[in-house]
Amino acid sequence: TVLGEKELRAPLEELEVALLENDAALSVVEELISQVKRDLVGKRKKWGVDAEGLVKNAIRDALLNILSAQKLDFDEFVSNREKPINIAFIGVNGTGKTTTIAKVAKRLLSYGHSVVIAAADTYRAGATEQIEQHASNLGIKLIKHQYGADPAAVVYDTVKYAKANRKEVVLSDTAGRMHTSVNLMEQLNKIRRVTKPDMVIFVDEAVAGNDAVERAKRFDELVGIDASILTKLDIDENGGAAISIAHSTSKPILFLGIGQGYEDLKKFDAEWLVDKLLS
Amino acid sequence: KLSNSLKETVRKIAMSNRIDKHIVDEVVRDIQRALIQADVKIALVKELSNRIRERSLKEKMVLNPREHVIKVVYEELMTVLGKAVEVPLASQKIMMVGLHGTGKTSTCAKLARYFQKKGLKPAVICADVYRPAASEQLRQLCDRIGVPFFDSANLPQGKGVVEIVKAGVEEFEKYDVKIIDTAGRHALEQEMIEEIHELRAKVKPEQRILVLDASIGQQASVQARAFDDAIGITGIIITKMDGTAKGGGALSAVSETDTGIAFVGTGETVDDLEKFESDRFLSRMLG
Ligand SMILES: Nc1nc2c(ncn2[C@@H]2O[C@H](COP(=O)(O)OP(=O)(O)OP(=O)(O)O)[C@@H](O)[C@H]2O)c(=O)[nH]1
Ligand SMILES: Nc1nc2c(ncn2[C@@H]2O[C@H](COP(=O)(O)OP(=O)(O)OP(=O)(O)O)[C@@H](O)[C@H]2O)c(=O)[nH]1
Ligand SMILES: [Mg+2]
Ligand SMILES: [Mg+2]
Repeated sequence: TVLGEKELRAPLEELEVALLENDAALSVVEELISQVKRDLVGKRKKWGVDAEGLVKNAIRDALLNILSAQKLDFDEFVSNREKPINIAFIGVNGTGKTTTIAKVAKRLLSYGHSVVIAAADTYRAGATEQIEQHASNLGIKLIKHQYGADPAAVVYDTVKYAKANRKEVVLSDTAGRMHTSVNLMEQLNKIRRVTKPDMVIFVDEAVAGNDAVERAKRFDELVGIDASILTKLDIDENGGAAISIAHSTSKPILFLGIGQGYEDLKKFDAEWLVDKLLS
Repeated sequence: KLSNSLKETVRKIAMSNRIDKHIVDEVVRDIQRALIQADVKIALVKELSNRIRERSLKEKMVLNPREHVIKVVYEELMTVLGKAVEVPLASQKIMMVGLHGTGKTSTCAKLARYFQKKGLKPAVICADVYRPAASEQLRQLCDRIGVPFFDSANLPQGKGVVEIVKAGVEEFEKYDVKIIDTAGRHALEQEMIEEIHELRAKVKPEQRILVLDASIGQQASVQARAFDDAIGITGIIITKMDGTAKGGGALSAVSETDTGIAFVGTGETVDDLEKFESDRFLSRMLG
């Protein structure tokens, strides 16, 4: 017998709701569901396999496809790339960029790499003091300028420092900003042009809903994203936002932030996340 | 976006003077998609669309079907959203709580500025002893607008959050509005939830505001409920509405906390705080 639309409808709807309730964006879920429907309708149904099981497996494969479309091993990248490596962290306000830099710095140190941090958020109150504290906790050199200084200049100076002092990795913290601000997005572009980062990492939070698609898309369009890190998975375990971000940027997700401590960073595992989403 | 597709489907209704089930189903589907994309809780979207469908079909013949359906949608959403919450221009203690990075600290300064412009004397107390440079951040914001600031540095080392706030309230006895900033926390952090529960019990702030990021997704109701259970929320502030997020999570938060929205944050400067207006909020949400 052949799979028909009718018997696929209920399991597809059920999974659609489950994904939406786990914070996967509507546009991505709709695309996913219609693709799975196209693939399954008219397919020969094997003995003893029910429509529900088939749908779940098809969704699982489609999700894994979205998440593993682009793979990038951060540790390998750092090991193989010519030094110093300049990595910039960007994203909207409050997503966890500064805290994530501290976590990545800790991880790099544990692998024996030397790190210097660029305090390129020269705008927000207490931003320099915040990352200064993290740098001091980790015993890492920090380069900062006056409040209000040009962020591109801070990054530039930090890369210069790295070259002169044989530091392998520069981690640049930038101010949070809305993709709706033309000036602030242009400022990021300037940082990119002037300092030519080896990697631009978009940091967003798992707590965000449908807007995760729009902001990832806009940041990628206006500035360019090489990879993403998804934070606050300890708050919202389901990580549907990972699907939204991976799908709208087609860029790899490197790490997941799972708390506020320096150890709370785990390597992204697509299978693990998909199991959580479909459990 | 809803406005275009909704315009299209209700244009079809306008072609006929009667509302038939087929057209209503189409319009309701469009509304569902708009609400889901606006981050309204899925269960609430289902509930709302049933009521909208039911009400739209009840009146088979109307003078203007298009306006009728839109009116129903607005009314149903307004029922959930309720009226704006008025924070009184009076002597009070205001406690700010919410998830990490939602804008509590920035909003403390914005609120202080708001009361200052209204002729009251605000003062700010920092009860966030966890985040690196949290005090420094808030101190800088307060210095910029000439508002007095109190934090753990004013006390001997190792004082708890309750002691810090009590000392601050005492210090600022001559000030009208005392605004208390707390650390970000979430529903699963038992000790942190217990902390604000104790703070509320010992300090008795008249206002307990939940600061919510406009982009919050389906977690809104779970988190709002946890904060409400812990301290009884009296009002909500939605931040970062200058982005593209529609703030649908606010609907869930309003219904979970049985309160309303007081203000909206619309940017990073201290003046970027507006009083909440439900029809502006809804027309922005429905695109
Ligand atoms: N629970 C949890 N909190 C996190 C995580 N990552 C960051 N945070 C918290 O989120 C809040 C904001 O973190 P920041 O690092 O200041 O965020 P940011 O993106 O640099 O913020 P801006 O620079 O203001 O745009 C802080 O309270 C962090 O401790 C995470 O993975 N889990
Ligand atoms: N664009 C925009 N940014 C905002 C708004 N409100 C706050 N922010 C920014 O959001 C980021 C986080 O704000 P904070 O005030 O540090 O947030 P918080 O809730 O105190 O963070 P934690 O104490 O770590 O939980 C900062 O970059 C703020 O400037 C707003 O309405 N619009
Ligand atoms: Mg930061
Ligand atoms: Mg804060």
